[in-house]
Amino acid sequence: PLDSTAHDEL
Amino acid sequence: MNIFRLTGDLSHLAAIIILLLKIWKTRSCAGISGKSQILFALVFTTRYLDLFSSFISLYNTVMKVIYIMCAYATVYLIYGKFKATYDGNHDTFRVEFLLIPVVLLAVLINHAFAPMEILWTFSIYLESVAILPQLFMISKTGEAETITTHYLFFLGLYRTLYLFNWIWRFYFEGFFDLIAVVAGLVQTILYCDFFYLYITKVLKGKKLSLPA
Repeated sequence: PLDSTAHDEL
Repeated sequence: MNIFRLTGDLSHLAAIIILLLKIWKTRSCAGISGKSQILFALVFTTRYLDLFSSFISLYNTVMKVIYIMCAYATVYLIYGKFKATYDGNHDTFRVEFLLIPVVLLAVLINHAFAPMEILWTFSIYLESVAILPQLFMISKTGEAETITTHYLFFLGLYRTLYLFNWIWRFYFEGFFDLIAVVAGLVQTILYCDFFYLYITKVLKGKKLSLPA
């Protein structure tokens, strides 16, 4: 996800 | 997912497990900063609230649950079961000097002024300084058990690997999160002194003692 509020990291 | 992020997560998991096993096996939390562990539990709690609202992958969900459970189990062992071995006299870092600036920064500098996003930003900023009470405690006691240095090594290595993960994602996915990168850089820089001591002493079989 390129938008910076979809946090896909731990 | 890339190799840097995967090995970073596994390094983080290793650190968490090493600490938990150290306390459980030796039935002692001597030399461990309970304050840092409370801060880490706070980091995971504020960052992983999305466990209930968004599903990213099984791996993501499982790891978050493991991190949160281990973090609270560690805090419980330190302040509950093995409280008698907790070295409160040396665990004296004023965490309010961390929490207040981190809260202010999270409110001022974030990607979106929304509750979940501010909590995430708070957890990112807090994680970058959460190890300070532990490093401060080691500087006060002047030494650290070897198993504790392995815990710190893997904990420091995890965010260092994440820096490479972000380079990878920028280059291959065009993904870039300035807040996470800056906080991750600060976090990694705080370990540099420890990394130097770990590599020059502990890896040569010596005990980690300060002043170096």
